[in-house]
Amino acid sequence: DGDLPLQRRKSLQRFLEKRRSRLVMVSPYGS
Amino acid sequence: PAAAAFNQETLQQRLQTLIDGAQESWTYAIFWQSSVDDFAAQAFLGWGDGYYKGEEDKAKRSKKGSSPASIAEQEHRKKVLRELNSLISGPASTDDAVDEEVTDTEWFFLVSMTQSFMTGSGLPGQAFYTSNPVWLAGPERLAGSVCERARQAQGFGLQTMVCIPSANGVVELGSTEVIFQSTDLMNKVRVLFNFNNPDLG
Repeated sequence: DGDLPLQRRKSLQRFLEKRRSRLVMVSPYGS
Repeated sequence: PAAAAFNQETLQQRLQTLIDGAQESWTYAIFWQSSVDDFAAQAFLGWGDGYYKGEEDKAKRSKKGSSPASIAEQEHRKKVLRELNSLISGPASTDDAVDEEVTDTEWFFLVSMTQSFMTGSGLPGQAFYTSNPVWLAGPERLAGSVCERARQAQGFGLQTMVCIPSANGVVELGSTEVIFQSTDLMNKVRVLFNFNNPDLG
């Protein structure tokens, strides 16, 4: 509902950023 | 909030230090933070912070018999991830990474963010209530646990789950490998997560 508690929001943001960087490292095409 | 005694940023660093520096291959670490529900006048453990490290080798994992999620399940996970991404980065954001496979352990970690445990219930709640660590190593130990969270973890390919109590909460670690009890790790948790001293924050 868009009302995500601050700490969960931060954790989620970190998770998504790390996931993005991990997938970029794995794929030779950078996606 | 109860978190005021310590800094959330250092909490993330502590979780990373704990598993990045470990000899064993841990997939994730979560700090379940103790709080009091004023309305119910009951103590509970809620999401403090978490660090997802990931699995060593996806190919190795699939050989262990962890069945991949169905296409429908994958679509559901991607949809949820897309919505969460919009929530964090705004509705106009695009991120190709959300369309990549969401692994079982990633999903388990994400779902964990929505959970909380009354003191004494669930694996983290039990560890906190008894002040004793719980160490479940091996899929049969997880599958045979009375705690739903442990059984759920096994279903998502985790083979070891550990809950170590500290002053303000519980440190939970999970791995897709079988990892036997380590005194060294428990000592590290005691050093890194002893928040009795407010100066640590």
